[in-house]
Amino acid sequence: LGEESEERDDHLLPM
Amino acid sequence: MAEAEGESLESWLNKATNPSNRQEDWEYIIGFCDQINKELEGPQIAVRLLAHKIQSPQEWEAVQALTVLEACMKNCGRRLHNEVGKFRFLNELIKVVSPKYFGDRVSEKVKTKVIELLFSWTLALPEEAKIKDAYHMLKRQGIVQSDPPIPMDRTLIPSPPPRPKNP
Repeated sequence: LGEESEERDDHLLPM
Repeated sequence: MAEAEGESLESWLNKATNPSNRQEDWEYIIGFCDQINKELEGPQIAVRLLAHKIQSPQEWEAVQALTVLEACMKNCGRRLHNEVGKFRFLNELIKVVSPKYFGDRVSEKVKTKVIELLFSWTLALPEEAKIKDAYHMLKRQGIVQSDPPIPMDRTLIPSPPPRPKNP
């Protein structure tokens, strides 16, 4: 639910 | 100092990281940890507040914030580990050490402590895969040359998680 979409949007900073 | 009922997380953290503190103030540091444990959204709010303080241009404020972070990791259990283990927070630590972001403006003391914390968590919290990802990325980028020595008191032993507020 909310947590899953949060998980999908959680990305490592581009370096 | 009298305990203040109903102090906010922000209020505790401001006191715990005040650049005017002559030394680390454990009453406020533990007060902050306790407040996290009391609030349903405590960990989410705490990491956002901590990230901001850790990025402070005032070294002593940032150093104290890192001490608070370390204390939280020991005292606030899984709920906090989960929040710290998200890229949303880890990215803020990466910015502190990376020359592409703030790394050139941040003192070695702060950067060293960030890297020590990250490395110690890769060992103590193997289930938090993103922490390992972030740390190994710093190594690939050459920002971390070699694993730092970890002082004995840094061995993070997670305390049992507090009783959850909601099932």
